[in-house]
Amino acid sequence: TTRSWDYLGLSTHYPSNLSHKAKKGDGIIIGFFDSGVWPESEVFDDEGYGPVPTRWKGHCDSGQLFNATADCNKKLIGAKWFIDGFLAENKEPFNTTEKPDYLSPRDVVGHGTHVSAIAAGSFVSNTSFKGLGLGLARGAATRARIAMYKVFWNVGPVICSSADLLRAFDEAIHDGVDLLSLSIGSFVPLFSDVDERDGIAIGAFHAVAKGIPVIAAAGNTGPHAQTIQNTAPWILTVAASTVDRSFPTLLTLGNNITIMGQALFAGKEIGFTGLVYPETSELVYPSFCESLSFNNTSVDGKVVLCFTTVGSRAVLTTAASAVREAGGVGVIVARNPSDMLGSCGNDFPCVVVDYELGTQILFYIRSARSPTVKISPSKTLVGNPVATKVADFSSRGPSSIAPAILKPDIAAPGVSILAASSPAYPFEAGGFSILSGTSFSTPHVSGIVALLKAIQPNWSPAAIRSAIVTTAWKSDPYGEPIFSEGSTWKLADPFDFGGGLVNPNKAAEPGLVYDMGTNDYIHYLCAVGYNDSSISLVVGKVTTCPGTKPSILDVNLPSITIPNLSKSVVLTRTVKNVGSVNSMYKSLIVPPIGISVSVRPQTLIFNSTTNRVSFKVTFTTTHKVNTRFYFGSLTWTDGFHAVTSPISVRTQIIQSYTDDN
Amino acid sequence: DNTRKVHIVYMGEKQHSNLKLITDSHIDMLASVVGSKEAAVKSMIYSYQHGFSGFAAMLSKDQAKMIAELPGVVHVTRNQLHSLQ
Repeated sequence: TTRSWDYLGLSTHYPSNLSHKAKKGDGIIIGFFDSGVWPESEVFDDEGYGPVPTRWKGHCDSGQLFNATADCNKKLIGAKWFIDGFLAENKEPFNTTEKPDYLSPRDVVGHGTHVSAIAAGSFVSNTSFKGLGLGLARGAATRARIAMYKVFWNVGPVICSSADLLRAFDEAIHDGVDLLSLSIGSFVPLFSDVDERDGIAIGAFHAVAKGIPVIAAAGNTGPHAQTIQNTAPWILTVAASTVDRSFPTLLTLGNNITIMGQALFAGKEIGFTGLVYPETSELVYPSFCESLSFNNTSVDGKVVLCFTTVGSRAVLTTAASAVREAGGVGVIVARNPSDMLGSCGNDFPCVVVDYELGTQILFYIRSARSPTVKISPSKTLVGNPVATKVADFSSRGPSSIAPAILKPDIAAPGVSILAASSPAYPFEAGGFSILSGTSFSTPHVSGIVALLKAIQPNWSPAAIRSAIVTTAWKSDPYGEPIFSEGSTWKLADPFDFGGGLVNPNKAAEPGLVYDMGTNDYIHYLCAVGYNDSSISLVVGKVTTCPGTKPSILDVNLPSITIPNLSKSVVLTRTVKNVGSVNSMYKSLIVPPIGISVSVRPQTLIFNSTTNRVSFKVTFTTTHKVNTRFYFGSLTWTDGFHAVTSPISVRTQIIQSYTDDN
Repeated sequence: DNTRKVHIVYMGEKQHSNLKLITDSHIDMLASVVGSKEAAVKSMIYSYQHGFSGFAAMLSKDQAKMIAELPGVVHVTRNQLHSLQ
């Protein structure tokens, strides 16, 4: 990407950052389950790469327009495709003429190319989308190797089947990937953690049990609570935030008032031209962008204003198509949030404004005899004063399966991310596109995990997750608050961004980690009620849950979430020292409103014989009614490190009670 | 045969590392339900044998139920679709 790595502190200019310490991820192999790759993209350039790691057992498979020998190299070292489960489900051949795709690892929709480039793309200078977002494109781990497992197929929607997904897990584990990046989601209601219909949780469990971190998307069904996906505690789940970059697009109204919208408009200026709002004759319903009709309004050569409550990018293209077909020359879409942009193709301007500015434009239209507007090409604004927000679309916690397991774990940039694409994707330019989604925040974290794996090869997936969660930014890199986009804006909380915004340089030196292994996951499976025989089969050894069911609150997570506190509860955590051998940490508590929190012991002492210490935390509610979640934090600090766990507590005097709490 | 759908038979952590034995055991298990080894090979879509044990196969509802009751099987469920995000 051309901005997010600078924004996150991995600038190429500073030799002391994690990227340099980790030798840009050299030697690490990242596996992606996605829509394939466009191997000719410069981001897969392997110039200067050494031999493929000898431990690598994978390979590339040939297929339609994909020659394994010619298309793979020392950067793209694995490329396989799995479609049998999908074909068997459909019981008919896949017509790739009707729905363009390649029966090979080749990527037609551009998604897999985009995702893998974000995590591990090689340097490509002077990259932009038609001049917008100009910069040096690169992944986090520019020297990491890429293995693509194509499981998604373009059958209208781009979808994959669990059977193929599990095959990809099976092969990737065998091939020897160091981590797996899954920009994949399913649908609420979710399946349980040991239900293979989910496909991801079970495959991920076996990967994590073998030391392979699995990073997965939070999902795009936000901003509503309990919409989070990929909720298993062994998965690192990633929400999407904005970066400090926007694409302001000047709208000059005929009354000389200027309004700053946002767009990816790289065409020529649209000089003063007619501006219309296609109101119905009854004036009952506003003109929704998703269902524009122009029966009573001539839009030929004009710019159209419309309003919508739908946040998706598709609304932009739908409105743009309707206006273009009716002879219009541009569309202004009023909606909130207003930073979900998209190119509308052929340099057709589709400019987004919020409702406040949209209403100003509407009032101008209604008051002017011949309203006009001029649309200037979009500019790129980087740095201050662009604020960081958790994206509207990013799925929110708490988990609907296990609300005591905080999800998402972390947030990373996932809005208007510029990266490589497939030339077959209609909204690309010069091999690059700008896309938004938790699909694109996920590989940001995957790239960072690759760097962490390079410097700490022995850290478990849980230790890596802990390092990322406990060191995250609670405010943006400039120290400004991070907001949460939604129906009403608020400051972001742990159900929006988990530990916060990923801070790669801090994650490299967490001080302490909340480590977990298979026994901790067994603890979780027992706590949520799976039976002994199922757990025994899942973990491959005879397992008996304790007679007294273990508490899910004691799962050794780097976060504390208590969804049903009625009076008082005590929970236990264990931290492992990964910093200086001799060190002392003191606790610092920010209690949630109405909750008393105490920690014993208040000081943790580590030395050459003690590198793990347990502590207990007592929570007592003073609330007398069922409340919503309140948030706080527990920080262990030695003066240099700050190991912060987000705390979320909901008082439930009446248990299992729905009252919008 | 429209009554048969893709099912996933999940058998948890693999019990040994001999890949041929794992696949053979999957085919034998499937054959015990679909009637013959030939029918089992035809029904089998994938044999999962590296990261974990299990297989994907075309099964009717009744066949899926029968397999779910066999020892060593954690779950048998229908295939599911996923989307990019």
